[in-house]
Order: sequence, then structure tokens, then C-alpha cells
Amino acid sequence: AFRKQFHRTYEVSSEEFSRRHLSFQRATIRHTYLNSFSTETQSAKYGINQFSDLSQEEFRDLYLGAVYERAPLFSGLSVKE
Amino acid sequence: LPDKFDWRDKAAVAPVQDQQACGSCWAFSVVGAIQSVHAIGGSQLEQLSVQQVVDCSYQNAGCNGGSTTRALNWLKQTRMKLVTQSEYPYKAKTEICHFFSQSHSGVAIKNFTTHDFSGQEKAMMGQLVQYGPLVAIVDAVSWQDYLGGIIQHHCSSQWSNHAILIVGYDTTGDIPYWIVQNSWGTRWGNEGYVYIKIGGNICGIADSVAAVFL
Repeated sequence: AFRKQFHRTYEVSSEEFSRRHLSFQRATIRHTYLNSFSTETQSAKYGINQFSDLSQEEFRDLYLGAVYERAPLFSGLSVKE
Repeated sequence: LPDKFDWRDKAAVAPVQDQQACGSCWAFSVVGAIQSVHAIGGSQLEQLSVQQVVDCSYQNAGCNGGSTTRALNWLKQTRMKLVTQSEYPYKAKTEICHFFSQSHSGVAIKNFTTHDFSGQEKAMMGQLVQYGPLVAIVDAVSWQDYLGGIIQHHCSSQWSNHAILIVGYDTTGDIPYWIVQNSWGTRWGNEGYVYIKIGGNICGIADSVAAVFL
């Protein structure tokens, strides 16, 4: 169902399928943990999405491309502002 | 400050885009802020070229990642005019910088500010209302699994790795939150948006926040 929903083309018998399947299983374990923190209706929900068959390393490498640079602390508005 | 504010209500925010498998979030957030501030200034909202920033901001590494501060600094110092997305379309890979003539129309920035608003998110709300959508850097590791709702846990400050665009906030409910546009397409999160609790510098959203001026 996941492959169909997110248009994945890898075959069930392939090496890639095995790898993706493992990442997917690990994602479902993560979801249980992440969802265990809050019960309020507005709280964030975690579950299966288009990134669920990526390992966490792959996800970081492909999608998290920002370099943090320290910024000066905001010192309040000037009198003019 | 109003209890609730959203630049989308003023038709100043372009649709959610998809960076695909390319670490170009830094370029999407910077270009998103510029096109919004351009529209707030009275121009028609138009999508500007992310690929131009990916290819030409030489101090950054294109799809291998970059810094929003460096990109804004480069835009300010070179006075590079951003052309439209249709003139320089997004390819999700780093390519050779394509130059346009000086007479070619485009949008350049005059200045920008970057501040750490940790502990001062109310002042950050003021900046959003006053200047337009804000560029911010967050820790988005747990966003791999995000489906929707207001994020209150599972991410750190000072370990930022992803650039986003803050377009509004809402303090009317039990949990006040930032309205954040991401660049992972509309199938992710709340139709491409993520909500982050205001206060406590959740995900490091207040660590490095930039406003642009045209």
C-alpha cells in the first residue's frame, strides 16, 4: 500500500526493497515513540508519509541541507523603531 | 500585536514547493521571503528563481547544502537580481550559474537582519508582522515522520539543519503556534505547512531568524 500510495517502483524481490522495508519498519517503531508524548488533540502526530522508507541518515543527507550560523542576540527595538 | 496573523491572508505567500532530493532548503526559504516582501511592497506576487540561488550563490554548496545568512549576504553584496521561476526553472540539482544582463528585470534585496530571538519570541512575532515572512533555521530530524498538528517535543535547539519560512502565528487556542511553510511539497504535514509551539524555542525556531528588506 505504501509503494502504491507514494509511487515506488522497486520490486519486492530486489535488494532495494529489503533495505526500504527495514527503514519502513524502523520508522513505525519511531512513530510509536514519537506519538507517546502528547495526548492533546492539537499535538503533533507522527506516522507514515513519503519519507517512511528512507533511513534517518538518507533523510538527513537528502533533505536537511541548512548550515547553522550563530546570530547576534536580538537586543530589542530602537527608540526610532 | 494581533492574536493571530498570517501573511497568506494578505496574498503575500507563494504556494508550497518541493525541493525534491536536493538539500536546497536554504535557497527556498530565502527566495520565499524575498518574493513575499516584494508582494507586500505592492508588486504582484510572483515566484522567483530558487535555482538561480542554488547555482550562483558560490559560497554555498547548491544541493549539498548552504547557509541562509551567506545566501542573503551574497544577494545583498552583489545586488543580484532574482529572475522569475519560469525564466530559470528549478531542476533539483546544482548546475552552472546562468547570468542575465544588467537590464534584465528582477528583484534585488537592499538589506537583511539576522537575530537570535531565543527567549524573545514575542519580539519575533513583532518582526513578522512588521517586515514580512521570516527565514529561520530549525532542527528538523523528527520532521521525517511528521503528519500534522503542533510540534511541542522531539526536536532540539542549537542543532539546526533545515531552513524554513515563518509566515504567521496563532495564539488564540490552548497552544500558541508558528505557521511555517516547508519546501517538501503539499503531501507533507498540513498541506506543506508545519505548526510549531511558540515559546521555549522549540526546534530552535528562534535561534537564527532573518528578515529581508527590498
